Amino acid sequence: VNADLQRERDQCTFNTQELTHLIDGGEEKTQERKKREEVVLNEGIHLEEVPSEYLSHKEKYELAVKKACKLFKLIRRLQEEENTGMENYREVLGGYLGSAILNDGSPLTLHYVMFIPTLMGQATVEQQAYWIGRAFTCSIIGTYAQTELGHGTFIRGLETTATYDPNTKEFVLNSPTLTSYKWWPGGLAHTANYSVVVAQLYTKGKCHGIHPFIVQLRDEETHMPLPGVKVGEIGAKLGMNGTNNGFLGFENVRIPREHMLMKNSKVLEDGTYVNSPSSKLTYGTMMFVRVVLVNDMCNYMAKAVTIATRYSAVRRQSQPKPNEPEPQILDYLTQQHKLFIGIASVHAFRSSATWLWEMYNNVTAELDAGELDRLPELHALSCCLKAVSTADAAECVERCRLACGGHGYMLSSNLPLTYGLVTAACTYEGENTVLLLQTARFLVKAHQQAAGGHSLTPTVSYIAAVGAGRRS
Amino acid sequence: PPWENTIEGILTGFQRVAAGKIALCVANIEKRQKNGLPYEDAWNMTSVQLTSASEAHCRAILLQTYYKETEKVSARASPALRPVLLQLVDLYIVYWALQRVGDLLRYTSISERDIEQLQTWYEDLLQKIRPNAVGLVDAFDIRDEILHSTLGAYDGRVYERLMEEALKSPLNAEPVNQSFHQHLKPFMQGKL
Repeated sequence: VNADLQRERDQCTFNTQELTHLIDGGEEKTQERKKREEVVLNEGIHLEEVPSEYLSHKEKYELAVKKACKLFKLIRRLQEEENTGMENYREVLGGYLGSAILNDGSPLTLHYVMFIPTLMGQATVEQQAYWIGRAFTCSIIGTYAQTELGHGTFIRGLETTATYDPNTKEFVLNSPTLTSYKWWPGGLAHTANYSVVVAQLYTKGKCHGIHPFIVQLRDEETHMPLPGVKVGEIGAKLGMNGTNNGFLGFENVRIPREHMLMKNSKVLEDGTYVNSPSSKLTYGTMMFVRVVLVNDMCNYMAKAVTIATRYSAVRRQSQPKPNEPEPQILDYLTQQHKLFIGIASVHAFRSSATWLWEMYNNVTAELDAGELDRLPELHALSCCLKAVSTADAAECVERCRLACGGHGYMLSSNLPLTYGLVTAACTYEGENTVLLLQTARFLVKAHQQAAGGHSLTPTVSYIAAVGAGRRS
Repeated sequence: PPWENTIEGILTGFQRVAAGKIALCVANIEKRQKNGLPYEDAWNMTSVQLTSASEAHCRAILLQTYYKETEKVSARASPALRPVLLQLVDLYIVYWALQRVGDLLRYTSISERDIEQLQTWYEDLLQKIRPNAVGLVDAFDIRDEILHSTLGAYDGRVYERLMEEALKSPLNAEPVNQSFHQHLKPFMQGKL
């Protein structure tokens, strides 16, 4: 070990392992995590003959598919051996362990992070019985297609249509314009053979807004796109070039009535539409993903600040005092100013992600009991926390990269790639500015409630307190 | 109310900033509506302030949550770890107070003197954390295979790793690349 780094470790005033256990949520969790890492990394899936930086776009995808299949095969084996559920392996699938193995994104992540959770959240019991088993065993590969070429976070503006035909008891899917083509979903281009598709539902000549449908895209044997399905790769991106983001257009594609996910809203055989108790219910999946996102941001920031801090202990530079050796750059206050806030931010966001997750579980428990009044507060919180955590994380990773000078510009530092993964999160799962404006809608309503003397939900109660203070 | 230059004072200050920004947004929307603008246009004209109010709301919650959670957690920590956790949360809160000092000046009674004290407080915190910086990132316990970085490996052999990775470039497989014969040599000899 580098002598400077060793001296840093010798001078540390606390037991780092105690902090590790605290971060993991206890010694047992640390052992579990380390065991999981050991098992997964010992498979050697992450090892590359040639660094993937030197591969073509096509080769990067082919390598990503190869690694992803090996990884899921391993997870399936582990689940059988340990008889555990999916949550044990979320870290491996989408989290920072997964990004270590598939360091430029995985074409199968959406299958686990979006396709399966949507089936669990939006499909009826019968539909789950039919689809979930095949999805879990990966005998079908799914993705989640909502965003379109011309429409993103404002999901009521989506143009893809699903029109019910009572004569054949089918929905007919169409992409009326080029801007209505689905654009971005991971795994969509050449990997998935099924997709949840979000489309405007029309029945009996009336539009009932956006609803989720499960659609087969490719033949399960030949993997050829089905008739009327136009699908392909959207091209090279700033980062995540292993994710196989695709486009998807429909031309009179017919699906059975049972392929509309009907846990919340329904269409009866004669075309009658039955509404869902609350349009907010479709937010379930999105909020789950946002809470997961905040945690992922913690992991990426932890990686970047670990790299930059250790490097700053090794790197020596200039000679402020004559006749003295070059000091470690970590001794410069400007370097500490760049890095230490990153260390603190990891802990801050982890606390908030845990707190938001507990709140999400409490609110969804109330949801099942039909209590909806804290849903808007949770939704507003998940929006602004996702926006602020991803923006702060992107800024933190870029600051860590710059703190490493020229060597931070090397792909082999892993800081540019980490930046690519993090900055993507500022736009997917809700573009940050749109999300902040959605939170603002809730805050303006809260302010008006406070002005009217009504009580406020806990996270905005300060508005009333400050308002009262100002009036007094 | 008078400004308190303490952690609790800063947390309350951030709530005042968020509440003040939200109130100002509502007032501006109403003013624009009174001047004949429809609500949607009044909203759009105020949207820069609205996103800033949301960010302030989130920041107030982030600081509050981190502070409360750390109080709980550090109570269970060893006497050696506890001050380190509290230094981190103080650093985070004072850092953001300095980052948002304009808002604090506008919505609270913070003074120039208070701000000078905050700056000194922040710089002292950096110095206090300095001896534990490597220990704090070691505690994230991220294996080298996951870090996947020439600069961040546990052993700190930065320069050796940079060179090892450079040699993996396919261009280094041969001392003379074929382009010399196809392009460079004819070019240098004026034959292109």
